[in-house]
Amino acid sequence: SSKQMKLDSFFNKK
Amino acid sequence: MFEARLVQSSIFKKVLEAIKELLNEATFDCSDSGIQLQAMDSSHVSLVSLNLRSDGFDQYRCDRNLSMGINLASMTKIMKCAGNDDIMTMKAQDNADSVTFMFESPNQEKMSDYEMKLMNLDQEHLGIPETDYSCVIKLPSAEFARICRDLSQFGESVVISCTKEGVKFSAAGDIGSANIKLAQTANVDKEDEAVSIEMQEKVSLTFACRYLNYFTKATPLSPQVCLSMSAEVPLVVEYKIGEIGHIRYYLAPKIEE
Repeated sequence: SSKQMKLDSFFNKK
Repeated sequence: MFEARLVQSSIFKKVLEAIKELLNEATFDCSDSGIQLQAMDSSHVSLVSLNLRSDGFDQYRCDRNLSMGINLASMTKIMKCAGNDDIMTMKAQDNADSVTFMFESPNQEKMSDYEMKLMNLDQEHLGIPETDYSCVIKLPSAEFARICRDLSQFGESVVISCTKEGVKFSAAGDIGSANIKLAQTANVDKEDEAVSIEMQEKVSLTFACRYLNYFTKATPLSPQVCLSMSAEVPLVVEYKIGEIGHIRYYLAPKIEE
């Protein structure tokens, strides 16, 4: 099955 | 003092329809360059980035930067009070705790104003890295909405594969499987109906249908939609908003475990 990623692992908090 | 006047209040009505299912509340950041909004949905799987440039408004004044925390359900109620052809003006004093929406009917016979309380929302601005995408696909927005709607009947996920031949949308689930292939259109007289693909290298990524169907709520804003993809980075779904700006949705991919 496929796992949904989160945007936090792609975009860094400023 | 912040004051923005837009002859076409229908733009704001459509913008609200395009974000209100993904976000409950959001901060409208007003500056002299325009109005910007950036917010993730509660699951942090998708992000909305809205940009309305000041020069797209009929009148625009923003003496000091202003961040307005807005409950989108409340703002939707107010926008429902506006006629599609009404002229809309948003007004707020500096460090105000409320914002006023004024709607004027085209013949100026009906003038309405609605004052809405603002919320204190903590700002969580994310840095979105500039990306040179491997594939950029432009297609009719109604076509994309139709594909997302049809394929979400077959499964929770859609695989979007882009090669130089074209772009393929696939879904599979309990009832079976579905594939929709779009080839680049050769020569169309109306560019709004064109399918164009700029491919640096082929890409295939998996995304949740649920979010794609939220994004397609923006379809009334633009006849075309632009999908940008690179391996293992979020998808970008962009709708232009007339000459005033754009709304961009980012969606994190699903990866095979």
